[in-house]
Amino acid sequence: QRRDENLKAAPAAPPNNLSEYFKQFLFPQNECELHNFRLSFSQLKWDRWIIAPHRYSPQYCKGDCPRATGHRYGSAVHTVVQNLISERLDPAVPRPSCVPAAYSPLSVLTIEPDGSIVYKEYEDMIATRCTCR
Amino acid sequence: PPSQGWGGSDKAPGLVAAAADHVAELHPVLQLPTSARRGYALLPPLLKVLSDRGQRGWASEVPRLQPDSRALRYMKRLYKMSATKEGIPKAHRGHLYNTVRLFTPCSECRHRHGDLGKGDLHSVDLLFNLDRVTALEHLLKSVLLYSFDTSVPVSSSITCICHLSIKEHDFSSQVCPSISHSLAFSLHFEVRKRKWVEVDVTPFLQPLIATHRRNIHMAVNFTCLMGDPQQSTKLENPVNVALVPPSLLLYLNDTSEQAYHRWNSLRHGRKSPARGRQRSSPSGGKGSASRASR
Repeated sequence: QRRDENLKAAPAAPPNNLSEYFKQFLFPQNECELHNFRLSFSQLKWDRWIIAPHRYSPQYCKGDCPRATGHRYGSAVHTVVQNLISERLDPAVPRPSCVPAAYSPLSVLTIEPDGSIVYKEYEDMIATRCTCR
Repeated sequence: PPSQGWGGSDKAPGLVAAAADHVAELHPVLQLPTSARRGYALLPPLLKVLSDRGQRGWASEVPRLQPDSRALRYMKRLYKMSATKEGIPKAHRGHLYNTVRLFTPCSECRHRHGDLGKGDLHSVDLLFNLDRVTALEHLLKSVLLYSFDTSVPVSSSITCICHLSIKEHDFSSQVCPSISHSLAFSLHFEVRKRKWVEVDVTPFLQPLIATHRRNIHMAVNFTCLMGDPQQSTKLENPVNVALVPPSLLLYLNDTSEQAYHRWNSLRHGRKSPARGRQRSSPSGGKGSASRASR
């Protein structure tokens, strides 16, 4: 009898888009992923001493982290644990966040206050991959 | 917001810091707590430069020494050779440096002596101030960079005899207050191909830069003649080369945390911050460790 009640309650999914139907349980709609962002140093009025590059794309990570992150994001097991804590034990503990997992460097040409010119390569200036942590 | 780790983190969001600086300048009541300002000191050098400059630049037009236009042209060309349009460093064999600094001699010392009337002997006294070189920047190569403005017809060859002496002010000894090391060498080049002539002075400057000398004082005299000693043409009629005082170019390896170390990323598969530790494979960490070292 309970099975019949459950069947009545569950929305009948038309057979042809079952994968869509199940996807809503597996991954969030706006999943954690890398987003484009381009800025030019002239917008920040820093182009007087930053000679190159003219444009800089630091990118950023945004989106919800699914409950079962597992290998898909290269997340540590701790991420699943944190999720369980947040859901089951203490809602004050935040759910895992969508953050950069890897970066690439940036070369910058700037004018120093004494008028000398410096070319420098900085580490971790452009996000290239996201993860849930 | 403070929770964003403004405090001591050296990875604090520098661009946001610069913007906060700007807001603080415009509305002093919004000054950040001193602890947050202390955090700025740990910003990656680029972002610290930006946030500091942002503050001064926006709030007050601080007079800034403008670089020499020829030097600027050279560094833009070096940038194009070293990075893509998006600013990604190019990986090629000879590119071991992650920092290149170009200094022009400070203006008051650019006096020339020696009689230019003869049209050939050029002697110039140069003083370079290296305050911007940090203790973590190690010298790989140093070069005197000459840009030749000469009326010599194109595709003629020039041979220059150069005499370089570095004056060290040795205050410890009263007898000879200044020691000078000198170096003589000849340069041969075709006018057509080069707008720039690089004179490698690394052996000379290495000890001075290694001891973090702030000021380098050198005298350079040049004699340039037409012809090519290899082809046993007699060196004759001195070339009247309008010699612009040289810039000093330092190729450095910045060993600080924020600088990009290509050999790290090439050899050890640089750890991404999110995967702080290598996850040991089921066959035990040894496998992955030996693979990483290979």
